[in-house]
Amino acid sequence: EIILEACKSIAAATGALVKAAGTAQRELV
Amino acid sequence: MPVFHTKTIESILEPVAQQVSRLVILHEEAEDGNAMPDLEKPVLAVSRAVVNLVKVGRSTIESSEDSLLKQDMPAALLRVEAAARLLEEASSMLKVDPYSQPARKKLIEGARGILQGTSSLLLCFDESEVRKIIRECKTVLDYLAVAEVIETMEDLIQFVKDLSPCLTKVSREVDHRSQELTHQVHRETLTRCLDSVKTLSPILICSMKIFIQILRQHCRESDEAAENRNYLAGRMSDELHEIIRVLQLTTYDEDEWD
Repeated sequence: EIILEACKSIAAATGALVKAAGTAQRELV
Repeated sequence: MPVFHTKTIESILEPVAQQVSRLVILHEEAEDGNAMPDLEKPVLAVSRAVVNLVKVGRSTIESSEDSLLKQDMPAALLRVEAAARLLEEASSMLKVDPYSQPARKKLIEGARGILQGTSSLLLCFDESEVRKIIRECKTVLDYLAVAEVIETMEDLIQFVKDLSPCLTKVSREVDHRSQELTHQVHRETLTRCLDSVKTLSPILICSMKIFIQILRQHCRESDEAAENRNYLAGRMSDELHEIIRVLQLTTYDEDEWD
């Protein structure tokens, strides 16, 4: 289904964003 | 205990849910934090994905005949859109001040919102798919209700012709659904009930045939044959009702199974 693919894209993009944001914090912890 | 009730939803949301949880922990442990990197590009990627989802979601709503999906899905789309706006705001604020605490909070809130909105949307869609399977189950139930008025071989042949494709479809879809579920007890219940339905259906047809033959011979035993046929149709109906009940379960309340 197309809607599942669209959700997969959002999840992947959000995952990449959160990872990028988390990397800088991880260095401090 | 699984958090998501289907393997598809789990495969989509579980990795991002873990990332968000990790970010929240990191944020709490390093309250002052390092300078945030420029998040413009990844936020833009999320925004683009959201625009696409909203487009696809609206098209799904328009083409669907499911009134509950039409009612529930728009709120999930709005939630995802609102979360994307929070991420955009956070990105802009971090450009000005990479140490901004409100921006970090917005970032986490936005990521959580995307997760929750996408989860709601997937749930809406999944529930709609389940309702389609339930409709097929109810069609079989309707046919089973007709079993007790079949009194000729011609009608029985027609009955079998009508019932068989529906039963095959239910069997295929429930089997597929059971494989999709992450909750083992639900999965096993569906498999067990479906197996019973598949075992009982040829026995029911046989009992209907015996009833018709006895009826033809004007034998007294026709009452007993009718009772046997009704019992089998009833057993099949009970199993289908149980399938319908389990198909609708999305929670993991173990007390229910005690």
